[in-house]
Amino acid sequence: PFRQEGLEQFFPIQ
Amino acid sequence: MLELRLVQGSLLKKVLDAIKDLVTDANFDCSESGFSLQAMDSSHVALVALLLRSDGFEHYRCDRNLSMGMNLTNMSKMLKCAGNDDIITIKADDGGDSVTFMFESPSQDKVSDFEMKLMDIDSEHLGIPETEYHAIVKMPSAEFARICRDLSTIGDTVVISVSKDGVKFSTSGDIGSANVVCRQNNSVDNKDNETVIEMNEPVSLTFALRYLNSFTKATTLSNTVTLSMSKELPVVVEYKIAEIGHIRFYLAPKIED
Repeated sequence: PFRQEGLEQFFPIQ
Repeated sequence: MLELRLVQGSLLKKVLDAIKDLVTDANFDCSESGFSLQAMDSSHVALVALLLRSDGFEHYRCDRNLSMGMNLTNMSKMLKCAGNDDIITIKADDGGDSVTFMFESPSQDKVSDFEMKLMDIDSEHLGIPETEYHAIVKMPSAEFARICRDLSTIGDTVVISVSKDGVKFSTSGDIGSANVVCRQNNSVDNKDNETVIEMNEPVSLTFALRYLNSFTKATTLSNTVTLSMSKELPVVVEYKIAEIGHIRFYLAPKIED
């Protein structure tokens, strides 16, 4: 019951 | 013109060993402040951020900011040709399409240079904000590596929970489950053997073990590792590189649906 988000979900793309 | 002379060349060899399996191609950025890299793995779940500060080099010349795209497998092949005691100098011309690694033996009786072609790499740069983390655990890097390796024989994911009692690593799989708890301890003799927990509030996060295992390839760079965690944020796994900088790995947590 887990989902794996990418890091872009947490940190803004510059 | 770029010329960076690193007396302890083995550090660069170790850095490459630590990241080459996680990231295939990466841009090394060179500026007045230092030699750095930020790159994500192909699934964009893990990120490595390397900084080697300019003042950690014996000689550091970087006339203008330069970004050099390198294939890390190829770079690693070249650095493997350097002796562990060799001094490594990285040289490049502005706008050139290659980089040269020069290896000097400690007694200066053998000098080698290896030229590697650079490549154009399109990569996304993420802005990582300075954050106050809910919990920061400092522990021996070998202990962390051992725990990740052991737990990955049982399960695919680990729950890392920090409470006032300590830091708990838990996993489960087809054959059973396992918990490892490390309590805060203070070592009088050796600070490197300490486990130190700073906690503002308890935090519990779930991660894929295969990435953490990959990060532990940096264990040779530092006797200690720091895990910084906040609720629903990527963990930061940091290895300090003696007197010169750090390598930080960021890993996105698995989030319960």
